Amino acid sequence: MGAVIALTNQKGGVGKTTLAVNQAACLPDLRKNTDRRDLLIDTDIQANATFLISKETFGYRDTIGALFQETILESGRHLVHGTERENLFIVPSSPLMAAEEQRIPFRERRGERLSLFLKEVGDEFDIVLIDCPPALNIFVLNSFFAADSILVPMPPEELAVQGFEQLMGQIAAVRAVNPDLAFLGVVINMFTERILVQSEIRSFLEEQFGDRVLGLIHRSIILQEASASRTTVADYAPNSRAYEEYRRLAQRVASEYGLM
Amino acid sequence: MGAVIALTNQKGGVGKTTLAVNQAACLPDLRKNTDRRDLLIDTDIQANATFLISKETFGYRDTIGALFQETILESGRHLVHGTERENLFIVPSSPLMAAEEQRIPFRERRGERLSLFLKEVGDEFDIVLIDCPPALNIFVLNSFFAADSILVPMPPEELAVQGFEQLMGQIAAVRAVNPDLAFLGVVINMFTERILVQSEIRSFLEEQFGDRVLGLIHRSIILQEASASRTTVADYAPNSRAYEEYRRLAQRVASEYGLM
Ligand SMILES: Nc1ncnc2c1ncn2[C@@H]1O[C@H](COP(=O)(O)OP(=O)(O)OP(=O)(O)O)[C@@H](O)[C@H]1O
Ligand SMILES: Nc1ncnc2c1ncn2[C@@H]1O[C@H](COP(=O)(O)OP(=O)(O)OP(=O)(O)O)[C@@H](O)[C@H]1O
Ligand SMILES: [Mg+2]
Ligand SMILES: [Mg+2]
Repeated sequence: MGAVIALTNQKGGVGKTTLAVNQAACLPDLRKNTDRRDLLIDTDIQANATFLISKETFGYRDTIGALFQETILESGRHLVHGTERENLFIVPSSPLMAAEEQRIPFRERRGERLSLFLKEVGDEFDIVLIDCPPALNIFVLNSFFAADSILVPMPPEELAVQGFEQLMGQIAAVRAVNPDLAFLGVVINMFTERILVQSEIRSFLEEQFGDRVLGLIHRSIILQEASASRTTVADYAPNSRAYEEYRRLAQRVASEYGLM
Repeated sequence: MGAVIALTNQKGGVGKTTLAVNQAACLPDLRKNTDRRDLLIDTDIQANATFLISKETFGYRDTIGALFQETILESGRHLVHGTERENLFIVPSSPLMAAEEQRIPFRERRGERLSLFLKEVGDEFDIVLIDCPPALNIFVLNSFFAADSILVPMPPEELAVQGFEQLMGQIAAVRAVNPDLAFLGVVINMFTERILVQSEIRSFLEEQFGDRVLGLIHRSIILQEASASRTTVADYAPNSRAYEEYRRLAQRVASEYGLM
């Protein structure tokens, strides 16, 4: 299997989903081998990534919720769905999963359901991106066990920076079970140049993280328009600066993995 | 007891915490009776509201986590702490609560822990504001059972609007147990006038919600600076438009309750 990257930050609204879907849309444009396939896994019960990437309505049995039932699925292959992009596939989420969430702590191997799934299908994909919810819950835990690296979108704002220590504590705990989980880096996100306090926090982040700052994405109206059009910037505005910034980030992520 | 208002929206980063702490800071300025006291309850394990309102470090036993232990507390009074504002008190949260969260589904009356607490201390306060996490988890459920109304910050953005139906479904479910839970309204939040797609969504929200739009808060650098200074706009910039918008909202909320 290629790369399995969890887009994560327990702080809400830092741009995890927007990053996940736009990275997923840019990646094929970088590769020479156009046969390669990518997978986006939506682990958030609010299913925002699913909404932006797929126009289909999915029955609950065809979504990620099926991996978390009482009985471990024999095969999860049927949970992989095509999208309008030829090389991009999705394991969708569903708000119906909210009803299940409370019972999952009672179920066997509840932390490994996503890992088991990727053991089965992961080799068919070049890059697997996992969109995480704003939490440190069972779905995020599954993502951390299944991933080989985490990528953290970080707006240069006080409350977003606050949560980083807590996140790193969680990663450290997970490494007892998944010692290969790497911290790929941060993406300075939703950045507005002329806001002084943001520039100050940006400098602080660049100081703190050094070469672990893998990219910078400006706050852009284009990205909000793309969401309102229920699509990615790759479709909506491939000539925009926003697209270029995601593309450059994707290139950097790929080089970190020695891909491409 | 006066008003118990849950600030909620399962979408991340829509401004729940910023709204909660700034409302809490404005409310005393509206009242003639300066003996009245308000309480802010932080139900988010990320404890952002606690961070912004209080400079103290709290032992876990003195935070909201104490309400969710195996044994129901005889009295929760010691969980109410003063803040630098004379009339404002806080029940703080703590990231340590994350370790507990998985075990709470096993505990008796787990949905009522906050209600029981407010039965004991609620009458001492004029207004109780509850800051909720970006989820529909046990802490949000407790908030819905304990509250008499919910107030929903809503940026005029596609993904934020998407979640509203799911939220209303949850409220409907809760009303089977707490029939008095009212939908107070929405606050159009983080609004930037010149962004066309936001103006369009704003018009849509005003159409949909009519007189349930209780206020509008513009996106403001001042609010980010206040957070970076670990304080509220009432302290940081009481002459700003941002402060005026929170004040006007607080007035509207108060009039909805027939207070003041
Ligand atoms: N660079 C950007 N410029 C402008 N708007 C952005 C940018 N990135 C994301 N947004 C918008 O900000 C909002 C939050 O982004 P997004 O939903 O991707 O964050 P998230 O971290 O996935 O949120 P959650 O914690 O709820 O899962 C969305 O409305 C999105 O369209
Ligand atoms: N009106 C505003 N203008 C500018 N920035 C704002 C505004 N309201 C909130 N913010 C900033 O946006 C970020 C998200 O706000 P906040 O943390 O209050 O949202 P939240 O809904 O509580 O997030 P979470 O879902 O993680 O609890 C914070 O960095 C905050 O300082
Ligand atoms: Mg998201
Ligand atoms: Mg918050």
